[in-house]
Amino acid sequence: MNLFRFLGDLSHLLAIILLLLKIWKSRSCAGISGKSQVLFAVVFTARYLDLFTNYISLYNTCMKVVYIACSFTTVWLIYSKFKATYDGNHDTFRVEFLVVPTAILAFLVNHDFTPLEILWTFSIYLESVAILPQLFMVSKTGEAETITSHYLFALGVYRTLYLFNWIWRYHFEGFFDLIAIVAGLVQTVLYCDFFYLYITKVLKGKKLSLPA
Amino acid sequence: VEPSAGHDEL
Repeated sequence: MNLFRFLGDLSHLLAIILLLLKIWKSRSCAGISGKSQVLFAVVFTARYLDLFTNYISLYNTCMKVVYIACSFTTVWLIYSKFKATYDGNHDTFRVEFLVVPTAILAFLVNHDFTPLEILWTFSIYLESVAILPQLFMVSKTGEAETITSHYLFALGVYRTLYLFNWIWRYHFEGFFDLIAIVAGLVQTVLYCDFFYLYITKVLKGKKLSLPA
Repeated sequence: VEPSAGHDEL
């Protein structure tokens, strides 16, 4: 495992824990898209079914379990424990527009036509667009709390570092997985506009608000 | 690319 991959995983973990802590400490999930969080829970579940079939390393297994556990906890906080604070009126992205096309694509473009492999492929495609309900929510309300911005930034950094990891692996190991790379590129591009706002506003101490 | 070998990334 190279440094990019490891830092990418840590950044992903940081994002997930940051969101959990934010909701828990503030006792509120205002400004957070429950739909994006449900999509991420679906992504982890579909991808990590190989926990039962394929052992890779203790690190790999632990991270997968933590990601899944945190992800489901977040969904539970939003839709049950702090349901009263959930901003459903602004969380109006139609997730079927993401789930249906990515599911169809997973059936058409995959490495191997087996149930686990199709689910893995579906999770890769779905992850690349799963943040859209959250970004849509931010654009609809015109702003995001600073901690939400940090969450989105860490999440964007994660896939960006994975791109460097894939360049590294291609160069030194001759390894490449085109499905993951293309989806990862799409995912990273979706964050670019946000990266710009984050660097020009949030890092200068301002709250992230979009021009009217 | 050898999918049968499993996916070692997260």
